Amino acid sequence: FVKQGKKWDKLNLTWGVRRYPTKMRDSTGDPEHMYRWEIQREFRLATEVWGRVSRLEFTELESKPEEADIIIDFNTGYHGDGYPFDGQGRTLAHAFYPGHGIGGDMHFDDDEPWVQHQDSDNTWERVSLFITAAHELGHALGLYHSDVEGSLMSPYLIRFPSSFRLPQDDVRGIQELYGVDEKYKEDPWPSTSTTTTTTTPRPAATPRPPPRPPKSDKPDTCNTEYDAISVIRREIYIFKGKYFWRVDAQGNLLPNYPAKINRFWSKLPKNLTHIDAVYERMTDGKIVFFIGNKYYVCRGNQELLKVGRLKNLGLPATLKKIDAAFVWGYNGRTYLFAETMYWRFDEAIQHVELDYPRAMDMWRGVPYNIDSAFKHNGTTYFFQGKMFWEFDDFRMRVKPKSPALSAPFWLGC
Amino acid sequence: VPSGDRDKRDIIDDRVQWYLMQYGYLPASDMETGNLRTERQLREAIKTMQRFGHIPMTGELDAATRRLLRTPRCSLPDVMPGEGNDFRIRVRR
Repeated sequence: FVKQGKKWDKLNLTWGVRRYPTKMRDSTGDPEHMYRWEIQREFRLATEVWGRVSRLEFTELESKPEEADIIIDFNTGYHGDGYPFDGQGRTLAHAFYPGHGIGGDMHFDDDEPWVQHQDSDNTWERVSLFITAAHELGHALGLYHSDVEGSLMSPYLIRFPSSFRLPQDDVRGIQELYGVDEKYKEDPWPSTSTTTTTTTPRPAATPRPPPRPPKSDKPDTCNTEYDAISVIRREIYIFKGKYFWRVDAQGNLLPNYPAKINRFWSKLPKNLTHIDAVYERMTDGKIVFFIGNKYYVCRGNQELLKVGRLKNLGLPATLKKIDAAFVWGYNGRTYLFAETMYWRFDEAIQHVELDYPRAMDMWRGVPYNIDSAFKHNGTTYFFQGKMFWEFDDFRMRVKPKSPALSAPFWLGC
Repeated sequence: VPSGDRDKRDIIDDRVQWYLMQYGYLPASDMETGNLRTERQLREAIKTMQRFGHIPMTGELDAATRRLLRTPRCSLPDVMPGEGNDFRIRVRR
């Protein structure tokens, strides 16, 4: 087994199915499809697989799944993260390793022929939802894929008998992460075909981390996150809320900053509350701002050349905002980042390149949902919260000394 | 990858290389940096994939390997990138 590196800092985890398969027997009446309660039961059994051998406890939030630690969705194709599904066959599902927000969530391909475990067969025409769910839950708890033959965390779907028993490799992995359940004895696992009606008590919903407080007004130079950052005309511009700072080419913070964005960038929307991302175009020096689901192309700070929607650039119509944008020094290409994914943008045709988005994991060590990013003096930096990560372009990973506090380094606090 | 007189079905084409990158058998970062790979790197990557699929580790795109490429699977990578792997705890028989 392999521990991915992240784990939950608590033993009682909540889970819930937020988006069910589009075809369920409740509405279609088709015996090929599962009932809603059968789908829930397959997931409940999957939680018992891991809960039984460790000190983990699972509680289903049936009425408010969106508040659970582990949110389960059935999706098809591109569905808002860097792992688009591909129709029936090939990729079945994926999960995010433990953490806030999308961490712990599990996504299943709605195009797959999901069936109850005892109805699955050897043809891949009927895929066991229970086995796939138990595997993905292993990821959501912090386990990576295992190359041990017959393990549940093997990447390839393998067949297990209807009386499923968690293989020892997986038992050792989860116990290494969350300890041993004293009551656990190595006896055969009750067959999944027995109808176990576990009435999970409806718990008080565990609140998910409160959303970041709305952007306050004049920011504290030495104690704030950065909405956007970029080198423009050899100076560093750092944006926060309605204000921005300027740092000259020698690294000195110019006096009388932070100043109001609207005062200097007078052509941007008068009612702007913040900037999401900004970069200076390599090709012609224009400055591109991203605010919500729109972008603004400026020549200098007095001329607005173009306003457009993110979807006009080939980004998903559902994308609400960009987190960061920069020109990567390694290849001179423009990259756009949002949530758990990123795109490469072709300036020549003003459109994102094909076979994007890709998963943020490519930029190893950089967290999801970054606030901003830029290249300065040949080095790439990523920002989230009040910290920043220095990135090693050649090794495609953050440098060991990262992260560090932003304010002392960038604004001389 | 020089084709030479090798069996045409054994040419490790872009789709196979994409698969190897997608599941961590080749540095996914090559997709961004455009680094080319050597024949040996490709063969090693295929052997690692065969190890996870529990089929003979020939390093070739033989029939068993082509079947493996079509086997339904989880979409997360199999090999943790770089030296971050915690092989210390991987149990080897």
